[in-house]
Amino acid sequence: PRNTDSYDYYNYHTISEIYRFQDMLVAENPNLVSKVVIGQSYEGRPLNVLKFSTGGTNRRAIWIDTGIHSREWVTQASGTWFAKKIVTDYGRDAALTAILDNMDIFLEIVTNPDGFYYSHTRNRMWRKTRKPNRGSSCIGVDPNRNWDAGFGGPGASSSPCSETYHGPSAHSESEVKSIVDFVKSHGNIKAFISIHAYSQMLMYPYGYTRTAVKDQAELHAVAQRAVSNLASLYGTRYRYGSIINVIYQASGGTIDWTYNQGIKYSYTFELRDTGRYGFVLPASQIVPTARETWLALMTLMDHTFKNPY
Amino acid sequence: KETFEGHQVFRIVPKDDVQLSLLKDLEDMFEFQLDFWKDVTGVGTPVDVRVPLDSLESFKSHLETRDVDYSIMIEDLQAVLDQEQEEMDSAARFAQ
Repeated sequence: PRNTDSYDYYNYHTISEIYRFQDMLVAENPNLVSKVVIGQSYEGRPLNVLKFSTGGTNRRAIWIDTGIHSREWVTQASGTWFAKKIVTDYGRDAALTAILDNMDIFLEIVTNPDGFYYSHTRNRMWRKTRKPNRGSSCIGVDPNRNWDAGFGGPGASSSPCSETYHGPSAHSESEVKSIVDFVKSHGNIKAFISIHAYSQMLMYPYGYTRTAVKDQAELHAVAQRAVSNLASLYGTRYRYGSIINVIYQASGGTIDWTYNQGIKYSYTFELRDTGRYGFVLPASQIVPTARETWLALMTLMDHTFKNPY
Repeated sequence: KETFEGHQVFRIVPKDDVQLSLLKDLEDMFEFQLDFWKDVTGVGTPVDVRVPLDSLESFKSHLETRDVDYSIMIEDLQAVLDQEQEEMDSAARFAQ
C-alpha cells in the first residue's frame, strides 16, 4: 500500500508491513502522530510506540499495547486498526477529540516483535520472546509473567520450556524492561491497557494475589460499562472482573505492575473468540473484533479523561 | 518451519475438583508435549490444549480412563493454518 487508506485492515500482516504502516501513518499525520522507539528487542528490532498528541508537555497519557503474546495475531491487527481509527476520528468524534485535546495516547502495536516475526516465519503458535535461556535448549520467556509484581509466584513456571516461563529475573526481557523504563520516565500515564486474545474477557488487577485492589469498585463498574458498550455492536459477550477471579492466579503480569506503579486504570483484554479458532482467528474477524473493542477502549479512555487523579 | 500436521486442539471442561486437579497435573507434565491455549482455571471453565499427533492416542486414553470428557475444537491445526496462509496470500495477490 502507498498510504494508510489503501492498507488492508481486513488481513493479517508481517512485521515489516506493520513497521511500514507506522511510518506511513506518521508521515501522513505529522501534527498528530509521532514514532517513539522505546528500545530494542533481543534480536535487535525496534520497539516502536506511536504517540498521538496534539501538543503540550508531558500531558496525562493513556497507554495501549497489543501483541505481547506473538501468536495472538488478532491483537496486532486490531492495534493497527486502532491507530488508523484515532487519526480518522480526531476532529470528528467529540469524545476522542476531547481526550486528545487534553491527553496523549501511546500505542505499541507489536510489543513482542521477535516472537511475532517467528510466528510468521517458523512457528505460528509461538507465544514467548526469543531470548535463549542459559542452561536450556528451550527459547524465550513469557513476557506476561516477567513483571515485578509477585514475580516467580504461583501461576508462572520456573521451567524455561514452559509457555509460562517467568524468566531468570523480573524485567529480564528487553521488551518488558523498555516499557518499564518508559512508564517510569514518563511519570504521567493514567491508564494502561494491555490487549491479549482469546476468550473474551476484560480484567483489572490483581492476578498474583487474592487481595482486592483499593479501587476495585470503580474498576469493576467501569469494566461493566465497557463490556456493555462492546456488546452493543455485535452482541459479543465478555466476562469481567479481577484477573485472579476471572481467569486464574498469574504472577508477574503486566497490569499488576502498572497498578502498583500508581496507574489506577490498569486493564487487560482477551479479545475474540470463545474457542472455535483460538489463535487462528480468521482474518474476516479482524475488523469486527477491532470495532467492538474500540467501543470498550473508548469507555475506558473517556472515564480516565473525565476522572483525573 | 515448524508445522502442525495432525495436531488437534481439545476443549476440556473440568466437572469437579478431581478433574481440575488432574488437568493441573497435566500442565506440568512434559510427557504429552501439551500446549495449553487456555490454562486450567476452575470447575466448569473450559481448558483448550493443543495435542501433537504423536501424543493423541495416549492423551485420549489418559483422559478416557479417568472419565474426563473432551471435545475436539480444531481437528487438524495445520489445515487451519494452511487456510489462514492461503487467505493471506490471496489477499496479497489481490492487492498486487
